[in-house]
Amino acid sequence: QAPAPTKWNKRNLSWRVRTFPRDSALGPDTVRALMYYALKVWSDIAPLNFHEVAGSTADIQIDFSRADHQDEYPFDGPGGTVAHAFFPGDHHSAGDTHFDDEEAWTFRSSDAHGMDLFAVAVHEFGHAIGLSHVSTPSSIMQPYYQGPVGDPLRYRLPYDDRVRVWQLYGVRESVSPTAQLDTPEPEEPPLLPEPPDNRSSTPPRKDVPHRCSAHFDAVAQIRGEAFFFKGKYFWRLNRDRHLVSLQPAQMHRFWRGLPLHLDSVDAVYERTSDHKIVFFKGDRYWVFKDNNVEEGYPRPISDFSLPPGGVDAAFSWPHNDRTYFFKDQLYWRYDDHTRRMDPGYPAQGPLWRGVPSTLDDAMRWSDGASYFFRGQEYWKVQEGELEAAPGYPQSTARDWLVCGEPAAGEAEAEAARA
Amino acid sequence: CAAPAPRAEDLSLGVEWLSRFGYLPPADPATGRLQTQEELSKAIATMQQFGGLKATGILDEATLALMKTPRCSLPDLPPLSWARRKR
Repeated sequence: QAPAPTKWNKRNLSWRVRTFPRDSALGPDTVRALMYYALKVWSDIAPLNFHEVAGSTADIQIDFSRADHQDEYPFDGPGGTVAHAFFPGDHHSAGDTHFDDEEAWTFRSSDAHGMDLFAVAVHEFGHAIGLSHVSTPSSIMQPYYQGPVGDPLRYRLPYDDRVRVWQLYGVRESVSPTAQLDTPEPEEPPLLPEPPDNRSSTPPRKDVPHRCSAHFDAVAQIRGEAFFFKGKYFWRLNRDRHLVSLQPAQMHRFWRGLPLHLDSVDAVYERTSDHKIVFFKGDRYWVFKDNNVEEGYPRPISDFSLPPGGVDAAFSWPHNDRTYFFKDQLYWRYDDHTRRMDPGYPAQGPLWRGVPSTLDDAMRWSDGASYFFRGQEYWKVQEGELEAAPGYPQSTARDWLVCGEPAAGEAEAEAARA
Repeated sequence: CAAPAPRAEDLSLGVEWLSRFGYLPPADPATGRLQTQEELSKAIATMQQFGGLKATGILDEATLALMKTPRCSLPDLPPLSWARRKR
């Protein structure tokens, strides 16, 4: 009695947690991690790629809502209905997934009354990619909550569910159907990226830059967070623009696959076409899927029709869905979807009035504005504008990296103290 | 002994639940929620079967307990299946 299957025509699907649980013991990072792993359960076996994004255009919008939340499935407080998701289709809510914010969402909890968020998310994402309910007791797609399903890093879909998703999307290349039938030991997925905190057991190194005095090599918005790169290190700010740690993280320990001898990067940006992350250094570039480098990189930047000599900055401008590359006083406009440079470039910069003609890097932020960085200063350009907002430049260290007012010599003194 | 008849509130909960999750057709504004006993029994049996219970068609304790189990909001049977079943 299953309906005609609906499925996504595209294979790259973006997702975003739009609202988080209000009174839950689970923090936003844990919620995002659980969503990542619940989606990965499906993309591990089917040719689907899920990418977390910051913008409101995500294919799968995830919300924690209460009671009537303006769809046809109002929630009913603790117990009863706990979540739902919309099947793929042309409607604007296709793929959207809603969790009842009044449930006691848990993760790795012994609380028998809690609702295991990972287990429910795997089920709901099954709907979001086109699977309906089944009566098979072992299936994750049977409609009743049956408790936790175990470790998100090791969870493997029951056979019935694997077959049903293969019927919709085929088998992922890396998955051998025979191997699946032979039920081998599940492969352990990579661990979630460790937050760049100060729990490292390695002693402090002499080449560690200080965030308050750094001229950053590159700045990028990746998955809605800001990354400030300097030398072999980077600082990370979460979506609320709060530094994850005052201490920088080591680039090579997080971005797996960058050559160890690489002492800095020139520019970084998240590609809008497939949400992969591109690093530039000199005449070469690397493409990362999440924080792992793709096979076959580095490649020459001539792939972008860029001349030898590298780039200073790379910036994806949502206003026209184009990527801009900057080098000295020149800039190029590139279409990431067609992978072609737009004709008529390079042009003499800058495109935005009031922004310096040479840049360290640029990024868009979740407030819709674009930010341009050079030296220890930054310029803000409001969404859709072609001119820097009045009152800029401002101090990058003060406004982004939790430093004091940059009094003369203070940054240097603080750096020396550090 | 015959099984005890379900209490009115259980029956009401059961009918509402069966409609919500696709086992009974949506309420008809002209006739209210009137269902024939046979229709209701059939719907309960289908729900029991889907939920892994013995398909008796009787709204017993186990069936009511399953109806109170936390679950996904989406229906188990799509609306289309109603037209098909009616035909």
